[in-house]
Amino acid sequence: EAEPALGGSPGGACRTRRLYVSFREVGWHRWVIAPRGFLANYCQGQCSLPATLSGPGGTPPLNHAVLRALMHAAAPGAAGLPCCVPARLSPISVLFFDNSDNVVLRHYEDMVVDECGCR
Amino acid sequence: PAPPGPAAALLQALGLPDVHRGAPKPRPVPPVMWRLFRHRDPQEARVGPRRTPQGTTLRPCHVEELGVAGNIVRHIPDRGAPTRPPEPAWAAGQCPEWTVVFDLSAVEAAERPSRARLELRFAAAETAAGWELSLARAAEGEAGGARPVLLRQAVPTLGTPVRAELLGAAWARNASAPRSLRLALALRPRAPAACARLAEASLLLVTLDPRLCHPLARPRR
Repeated sequence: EAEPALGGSPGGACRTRRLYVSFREVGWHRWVIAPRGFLANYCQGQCSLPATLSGPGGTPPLNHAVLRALMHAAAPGAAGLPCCVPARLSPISVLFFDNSDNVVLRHYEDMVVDECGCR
Repeated sequence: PAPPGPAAALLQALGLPDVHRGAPKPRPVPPVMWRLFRHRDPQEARVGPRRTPQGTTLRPCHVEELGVAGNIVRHIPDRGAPTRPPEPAWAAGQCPEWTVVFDLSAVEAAERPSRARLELRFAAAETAAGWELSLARAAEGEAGGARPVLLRQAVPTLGTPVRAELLGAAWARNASAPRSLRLALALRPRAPAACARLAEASLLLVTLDPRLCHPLARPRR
Protein backbone atom coordinates (compact mmCIF):
# COMPACT_ATOMS: atom_id res chain seq x y z
CA GLU A 1 0.00 0.00 0.00
CA ALA A 2 1.42 3.36 -0.94
CA GLU A 3 0.29 6.93 -0.58
CA PRO A 4 -0.60 7.94 -4.12
CA ALA A 5 2.55 9.13 -5.85
CA LEU A 6 2.53 12.64 -7.26
CA GLY A 7 2.79 11.27 -10.74
CA GLY A 8 5.44 13.65 -11.86
CA SER A 9 3.42 16.74 -11.13
CA PRO A 10 5.53 19.39 -9.47
CA GLY A 11 3.11 19.84 -6.50
CA GLY A 12 4.05 19.04 -2.92
CA ALA A 13 7.32 19.67 -1.14
CA CYS A 14 9.79 16.89 -0.53
CA ARG A 15 8.56 14.72 2.34
CA THR A 16 8.17 11.13 3.53
CA ARG A 17 5.35 9.24 1.90
CA ARG A 18 3.74 6.17 3.37
CA LEU A 19 4.64 2.81 1.85
CA TYR A 20 3.69 -0.39 3.64
CA VAL A 21 5.38 -3.62 2.47
CA SER A 22 3.25 -6.68 3.19
CA PHE A 23 5.16 -9.97 3.30
CA ARG A 24 1.92 -11.72 2.29
CA GLU A 25 1.88 -9.63 -0.89
CA VAL A 26 5.36 -10.80 -1.82
CA GLY A 27 4.47 -14.39 -0.88
CA TRP A 28 6.79 -14.75 2.11
CA HIS A 29 4.04 -15.12 4.74
CA ARG A 30 4.52 -18.91 5.03
CA TRP A 31 8.06 -18.71 6.30
CA VAL A 32 8.25 -15.20 7.79
CA ILE A 33 6.99 -15.48 11.38
CA ALA A 34 7.05 -11.76 12.20
CA PRO A 35 6.43 -9.01 11.38
CA ARG A 36 3.66 -9.39 8.80
CA GLY A 37 5.10 -6.43 6.99
CA PHE A 38 6.69 -3.13 7.69
CA LEU A 39 6.42 0.58 6.90
CA ALA A 40 9.26 1.17 4.44
CA ASN A 41 8.00 4.60 3.25
CA TYR A 42 9.60 6.57 0.40
CA CYS A 43 10.52 10.14 -0.47
CA GLN A 44 8.95 12.30 -3.10
CA GLY A 45 8.25 15.98 -3.74
CA GLN A 46 9.85 19.17 -4.98
CA CYS A 47 13.12 20.47 -3.66
CA SER A 48 12.61 24.02 -4.85
CA LEU A 49 12.88 27.11 -2.67
CA PRO A 50 11.87 27.59 0.12
CA ALA A 51 11.34 23.83 0.87
CA THR A 52 15.07 23.25 0.38
CA LEU A 53 16.01 26.02 2.77
CA SER A 54 13.92 24.83 5.66
CA GLY A 55 14.84 21.21 5.17
CA PRO A 56 11.62 19.23 5.37
CA GLY A 57 11.07 17.41 8.63
CA GLY A 58 13.69 19.47 10.35
CA THR A 59 16.67 17.85 8.70
CA PRO A 60 19.40 20.47 8.22
CA PRO A 61 19.65 21.47 4.57
CA LEU A 62 22.83 20.69 2.69
CA ASN A 63 24.56 23.80 1.41
CA HIS A 64 24.97 22.25 -2.00
CA ALA A 65 21.24 21.56 -2.22
CA VAL A 66 20.50 25.18 -1.33
CA LEU A 67 22.98 26.33 -3.96
CA ARG A 68 21.33 24.21 -6.64
CA ALA A 69 17.85 25.45 -5.66
CA LEU A 70 19.09 29.04 -5.87
CA MET A 71 20.71 28.35 -9.28
CA HIS A 72 17.48 26.78 -10.50
CA ALA A 73 15.46 29.78 -9.31
CA ALA A 74 17.81 32.14 -11.15
CA ALA A 75 18.31 30.06 -14.30
CA PRO A 76 15.89 27.11 -14.47
CA GLY A 77 17.58 25.62 -17.46
CA ALA A 78 21.08 25.68 -15.97
CA ALA A 79 20.88 22.81 -13.51
CA GLY A 80 18.11 20.65 -12.15
CA LEU A 81 16.68 20.87 -8.65
CA PRO A 82 18.16 18.83 -5.81
CA CYS A 83 16.68 15.38 -5.29
CA CYS A 84 14.26 14.34 -2.58
CA VAL A 85 15.96 11.32 -0.97
CA PRO A 86 16.01 9.46 2.38
CA ALA A 87 17.86 11.51 4.98
CA ARG A 88 17.37 9.26 7.97
CA LEU A 89 16.71 5.53 7.96
CA SER A 90 16.10 2.94 10.64
CA PRO A 91 16.46 -0.84 10.84
CA ILE A 92 14.01 -3.72 11.05
CA SER A 93 14.31 -7.27 12.33
CA VAL A 94 12.69 -10.27 10.69
CA LEU A 95 11.91 -13.57 12.45
CA PHE A 96 11.54 -16.51 10.07
CA PHE A 97 12.01 -20.24 9.44
CA ASP A 98 14.97 -20.98 7.19
CA ASN A 99 15.22 -23.94 4.85
CA SER A 100 16.66 -26.06 7.63
CA ASP A 101 13.66 -25.30 9.87
CA ASN A 102 15.81 -23.24 12.21
CA VAL A 103 14.10 -20.18 13.71
CA VAL A 104 16.22 -17.22 12.58
CA LEU A 105 16.21 -13.59 13.65
CA ARG A 106 17.95 -11.32 11.18
CA HIS A 107 18.56 -7.64 11.64
CA TYR A 108 18.65 -5.33 8.64
CA GLU A 109 19.93 -1.77 8.75
CA ASP A 110 18.47 1.11 6.67
CA MET A 111 15.13 -0.49 5.82
CA VAL A 112 12.69 2.26 6.90
CA VAL A 113 12.71 5.89 5.71
CA ASP A 114 12.14 8.08 8.76
CA GLU A 115 12.97 11.40 7.17
CA CYS A 116 13.49 12.77 3.68
CA GLY A 117 15.76 15.58 2.67
CA CYS A 118 16.86 17.48 -0.38
CA ARG A 119 20.30 16.44 -1.59
CA PRO B 1 8.37 -21.98 -8.33
CA ALA B 2 11.41 -19.73 -8.08
CA PRO B 3 10.31 -16.12 -7.56
CA PRO B 4 11.07 -14.15 -10.66
CA GLY B 5 12.64 -10.68 -10.86
CA PRO B 6 12.54 -8.20 -8.01
CA ALA B 7 11.52 -10.70 -5.31
CA ALA B 8 14.63 -12.80 -6.03
CA ALA B 9 16.75 -9.64 -6.00
CA LEU B 10 15.27 -8.62 -2.66
CA LEU B 11 15.91 -12.10 -1.20
CA GLN B 12 19.47 -11.78 -2.41
CA ALA B 13 19.83 -8.31 -0.87
CA LEU B 14 18.52 -9.63 2.44
CA GLY B 15 21.16 -12.32 2.44
CA LEU B 16 18.65 -15.08 1.79
CA PRO B 17 20.27 -16.51 -1.31
CA ASP B 18 18.18 -19.53 -2.04
CA VAL B 19 14.49 -19.65 -2.75
CA HIS B 20 12.53 -20.51 0.31
CA ARG B 21 10.80 -23.84 -0.21
CA GLY B 22 7.41 -22.80 1.15
CA ALA B 23 5.64 -23.85 4.31
CA PRO B 24 8.16 -25.09 6.91
CA LYS B 25 7.39 -27.93 9.32
CA PRO B 26 5.20 -26.22 11.95
CA ARG B 27 7.11 -25.81 15.19
CA PRO B 28 6.57 -23.45 18.10
CA VAL B 29 8.76 -20.36 18.08
CA PRO B 30 11.06 -20.53 21.12
CA PRO B 31 10.25 -17.81 23.69
CA VAL B 32 13.84 -16.55 23.60
CA MET B 33 13.46 -15.76 19.89
CA TRP B 34 10.22 -13.87 20.46
CA ARG B 35 11.88 -11.92 23.27
CA LEU B 36 14.85 -11.01 21.09
CA PHE B 37 12.57 -10.00 18.22
CA ARG B 38 10.35 -7.77 20.37
CA HIS B 39 13.41 -6.21 21.99
CA ARG B 40 14.98 -5.48 18.65
CA ASP B 41 12.27 -4.52 16.20
CA PRO B 42 10.81 -1.07 16.89
CA GLN B 43 8.01 -1.60 14.40
CA GLU B 44 7.11 -5.16 15.44
CA ALA B 45 4.11 -6.46 13.68
CA ARG B 46 2.10 -3.34 14.28
CA VAL B 47 1.70 -0.57 11.83
CA GLY B 48 1.35 2.66 13.64
CA PRO B 49 3.05 4.55 16.44
CA ARG B 50 6.52 3.19 17.12
CA ARG B 51 7.11 1.38 20.36
CA THR B 52 10.58 2.79 20.90
CA PRO B 53 10.63 6.59 21.14
CA GLN B 54 11.89 8.37 18.03
CA GLY B 55 15.58 8.88 18.24
CA THR B 56 16.30 5.83 20.36
CA THR B 57 19.04 4.05 18.49
CA LEU B 58 19.86 0.45 19.27
CA ARG B 59 23.50 -0.31 18.53
CA PRO B 60 23.57 -1.75 15.02
CA CYS B 61 25.11 -5.20 14.68
CA HIS B 62 24.85 -5.85 18.38
CA VAL B 63 22.48 -8.18 20.22
CA GLU B 64 21.82 -6.14 23.35
CA GLU B 65 20.06 -8.84 25.32
CA LEU B 66 22.87 -11.36 24.79
CA GLY B 67 25.60 -8.74 25.06
CA VAL B 68 27.51 -9.72 21.95
CA ALA B 69 28.11 -8.41 18.45
CA GLY B 70 25.78 -9.95 15.91
CA ASN B 71 23.00 -9.38 13.39
CA ILE B 72 21.79 -12.97 12.92
CA VAL B 73 20.48 -15.15 15.74
CA ARG B 74 19.54 -18.77 15.00
CA HIS B 75 17.70 -21.23 17.23
CA ILE B 76 18.86 -24.62 15.94
CA PRO B 77 17.02 -27.77 17.11
CA ASP B 78 18.82 -31.04 17.81
CA ARG B 79 18.66 -33.33 14.76
CA GLY B 80 19.62 -36.34 16.91
CA ALA B 81 16.42 -36.32 18.94
CA PRO B 82 14.37 -38.62 16.67
CA THR B 83 17.01 -41.40 16.82
CA ARG B 84 17.61 -41.19 20.59
CA PRO B 85 16.34 -44.14 22.72
CA PRO B 86 13.32 -42.96 24.79
CA GLU B 87 14.56 -44.37 28.08
CA PRO B 88 18.11 -44.14 29.50
CA ALA B 89 19.97 -47.40 29.82
CA TRP B 90 20.66 -48.34 33.42
CA ALA B 91 23.29 -50.93 32.44
CA ALA B 92 26.52 -51.12 34.47
CA GLY B 93 25.35 -48.40 36.89
CA GLN B 94 26.43 -45.78 34.38
CA CYS B 95 24.13 -42.99 33.29
CA PRO B 96 23.64 -42.92 29.52
CA GLU B 97 25.45 -40.73 27.00
CA TRP B 98 23.41 -38.86 24.41
CA THR B 99 24.51 -37.67 21.01
CA VAL B 100 23.12 -34.32 19.90
CA VAL B 101 23.51 -33.15 16.31
CA PHE B 102 23.17 -29.56 15.07
CA ASP B 103 22.95 -28.76 11.35
CA LEU B 104 24.90 -25.50 10.85
CA SER B 105 24.96 -25.70 7.04
CA ALA B 106 22.78 -22.57 6.83
CA VAL B 107 25.58 -20.47 8.42
CA GLU B 108 27.66 -18.82 5.70
CA ALA B 109 31.47 -18.77 5.83
CA ALA B 110 31.47 -14.95 6.03
CA GLU B 111 29.48 -15.01 9.28
CA ARG B 112 31.54 -14.76 12.46
CA PRO B 113 30.07 -16.61 15.47
CA SER B 114 29.98 -14.47 18.60
CA ARG B 115 27.96 -16.75 20.84
CA ALA B 116 27.00 -20.45 20.77
CA ARG B 117 24.83 -21.37 23.74
CA LEU B 118 23.80 -25.01 24.17
CA GLU B 119 20.47 -25.31 26.00
CA LEU B 120 19.46 -28.66 27.51
CA ARG B 121 16.26 -29.65 29.25
CA PHE B 122 16.37 -32.76 31.43
CA ALA B 123 13.64 -34.79 33.11
CA ALA B 124 14.72 -36.31 36.41
CA ALA B 125 12.74 -38.96 38.29
CA GLU B 126 14.12 -37.72 41.58
CA THR B 127 16.09 -34.76 42.86
CA ALA B 128 19.77 -35.35 43.37
CA ALA B 129 22.48 -33.44 45.20
CA GLY B 130 23.71 -31.78 42.05
CA TRP B 131 24.91 -33.14 38.71
CA GLU B 132 27.91 -32.86 36.43
CA LEU B 133 27.55 -32.29 32.71
CA SER B 134 30.36 -33.34 30.40
CA LEU B 135 30.61 -32.71 26.66
CA ALA B 136 32.82 -34.42 24.10
CA ARG B 137 32.94 -34.42 20.33
CA ALA B 138 31.04 -37.34 18.80
CA ALA B 139 32.31 -38.34 15.40
CA GLU B 140 30.03 -39.85 12.77
CA GLY B 141 29.17 -43.49 13.56
CA GLU B 142 31.83 -43.69 16.20
CA ALA B 143 30.90 -46.20 18.92
CA GLY B 144 32.26 -45.73 22.44
CA GLY B 145 35.90 -45.14 23.18
CA ALA B 146 37.41 -42.37 25.26
CA ARG B 147 37.20 -38.94 23.66
CA PRO B 148 38.74 -35.74 24.97
CA VAL B 149 36.24 -33.89 27.13
CA LEU B 150 35.55 -30.45 25.65
CA LEU B 151 33.67 -29.08 28.64
CA ARG B 152 32.78 -30.14 32.16
CA GLN B 153 30.19 -28.13 34.11
CA ALA B 154 28.53 -28.43 37.51
CA VAL B 155 24.73 -28.43 37.35
CA PRO B 156 23.07 -27.58 40.70
CA THR B 157 19.48 -28.33 39.63
CA LEU B 158 17.55 -29.64 36.65
CA GLY B 159 14.55 -27.44 37.36
CA THR B 160 15.70 -24.85 34.80
CA PRO B 161 17.33 -25.39 31.42
CA VAL B 162 21.01 -26.19 31.60
CA ARG B 163 23.08 -23.78 29.47
CA ALA B 164 26.65 -24.26 28.32
CA GLU B 165 28.78 -21.90 26.24
CA LEU B 166 30.35 -23.79 23.33
CA LEU B 167 32.36 -20.98 21.69
CA GLY B 168 35.97 -21.61 22.60
CA ALA B 169 35.05 -25.14 23.80
CA ALA B 170 33.43 -26.93 20.86
CA TRP B 171 35.13 -24.79 18.18
CA ALA B 172 37.72 -22.05 18.18
CA ARG B 173 36.43 -18.63 19.05
CA ASN B 174 37.50 -16.88 15.85
CA ALA B 175 36.82 -19.76 13.46
CA SER B 176 33.76 -19.87 11.21
CA ALA B 177 31.05 -22.30 12.27
CA PRO B 178 31.43 -25.97 11.25
CA ARG B 179 28.81 -27.35 8.85
CA SER B 180 27.62 -29.81 11.46
CA LEU B 181 28.21 -30.17 15.19
CA ARG B 182 27.93 -33.60 16.84
CA LEU B 183 28.36 -33.71 20.61
CA ALA B 184 28.30 -36.61 23.07
CA LEU B 185 26.98 -35.43 26.39
CA ALA B 186 26.59 -37.14 29.73
CA LEU B 187 24.93 -36.01 32.93
CA ARG B 188 26.05 -37.79 36.09
CA PRO B 189 24.59 -37.30 39.58
CA ARG B 190 27.17 -36.23 42.14
CA ALA B 191 25.77 -38.74 44.66
CA PRO B 192 24.13 -42.06 43.80
CA ALA B 193 20.72 -41.29 42.33
CA ALA B 194 18.57 -42.26 39.40
CA CYS B 195 19.79 -41.02 36.04
CA ALA B 196 18.02 -38.14 34.35
CA ARG B 197 16.61 -38.20 30.82
CA LEU B 198 17.45 -35.66 28.10
CA ALA B 199 14.13 -34.12 27.08
CA GLU B 200 15.30 -31.45 24.60
CA ALA B 201 18.50 -29.94 23.22
CA SER B 202 18.93 -26.81 21.13
CA LEU B 203 21.66 -24.39 20.14
CA LEU B 204 21.33 -20.59 20.17
CA LEU B 205 23.91 -19.29 17.70
CA VAL B 206 24.67 -15.59 17.25
CA THR B 207 26.75 -14.55 14.25
CA LEU B 208 27.88 -11.28 12.76
CA ASP B 209 27.64 -10.92 9.00
CA PRO B 210 29.95 -7.95 8.31
CA ARG B 211 28.49 -7.56 4.82
CA LEU B 212 25.19 -6.39 6.37
CA CYS B 213 26.87 -4.02 8.77
CA HIS B 214 27.47 -0.42 7.88
CA PRO B 215 30.35 1.22 9.69
CA LEU B 216 28.95 3.59 12.26
CA ALA B 217 28.99 7.14 10.92
CA ARG B 218 31.78 8.97 12.69
CA PRO B 219 30.45 11.79 14.82
CA ARG B 220 31.56 15.12 13.45
CA ARG B 221 34.68 16.30 15.30
